[in-house]
Amino acid sequence: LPEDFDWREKGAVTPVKNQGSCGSCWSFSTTGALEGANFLETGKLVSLSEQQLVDCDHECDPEEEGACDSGCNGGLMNSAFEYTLKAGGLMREEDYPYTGTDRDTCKFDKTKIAAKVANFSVVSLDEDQIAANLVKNGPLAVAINAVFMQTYIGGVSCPYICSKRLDHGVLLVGYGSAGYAPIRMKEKPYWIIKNSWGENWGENGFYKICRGRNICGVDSMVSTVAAAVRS
Amino acid sequence: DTFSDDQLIKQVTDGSDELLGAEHHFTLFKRKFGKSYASQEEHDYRFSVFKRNLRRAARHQKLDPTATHGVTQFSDLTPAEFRRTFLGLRKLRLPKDANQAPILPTSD
Repeated sequence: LPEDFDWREKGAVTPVKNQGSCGSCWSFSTTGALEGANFLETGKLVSLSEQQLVDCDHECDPEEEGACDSGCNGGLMNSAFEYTLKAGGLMREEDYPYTGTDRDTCKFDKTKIAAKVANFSVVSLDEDQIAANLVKNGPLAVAINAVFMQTYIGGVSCPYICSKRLDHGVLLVGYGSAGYAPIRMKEKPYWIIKNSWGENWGENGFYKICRGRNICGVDSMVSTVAAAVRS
Repeated sequence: DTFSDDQLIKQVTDGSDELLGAEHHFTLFKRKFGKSYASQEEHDYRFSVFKRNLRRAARHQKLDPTATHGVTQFSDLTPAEFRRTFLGLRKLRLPKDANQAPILPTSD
């Protein structure tokens, strides 16, 4: 594994988006992962539609009653991959633009599919495996506890205590080997995470969180997706 | 060598330093993030939330010293409002039937 790795430098990451006042983080995490996978498959970076997921994806967990993807009220990335697989794919952002509101109608147009899911899977709770899957398969959809993100401005976040109760969907796009940590007097490796709260939040829309201890549950729910070649 | 930090730096406030200039910070916050409130009551309430969040940011800074914490676009929201409005992970566990990614070689 390389010591440092960043999919942004390789052109696999679209500009930071903004979910607005809508609990649709899960859809941004999903599109981000598929945008990266589609880039690996086709060599082209295409921004995909979160609004299609918000409006059209109501995939449910068969094991848990009422646990369904539900627009601004929340969802799960794996369910969204399942929806995308069943629906046939996702449209371009420009063909189905984001409004950040729940609507009753789904405007999915099958003739305008821009990216398809071939398969998806979850990655084991092992940081080397997470890094290997990131390097091999592209950006990963991950869940995190976002309590420290409400006040985060920059730097490598490495709280002494952080709940592992997952409540936010984000995109893992890379890692670094040495984020400077003056207080603890040592260099700290970190994950680079793309968020969906606009470029004015965090480090131009990105979050750095330290590696090594499943901080804020960042290693707990990691999903990788492969894109299918469009026919 | 005989001087400690306490002797070098004289405390001139009452200790609640994270709230020093809170009103000014709130004015800057409103301007930076284009915030406006419908009524004076709402404004006053949001200011009280903002002050609580300044204290919270200071706590986060102590707990998370390698990052910088402070005023963000969410500083006028309570933690519950923040969760309700901007977080949306619906389930806490993965489906049992989820495919497991194959183990990849990581040495060399």
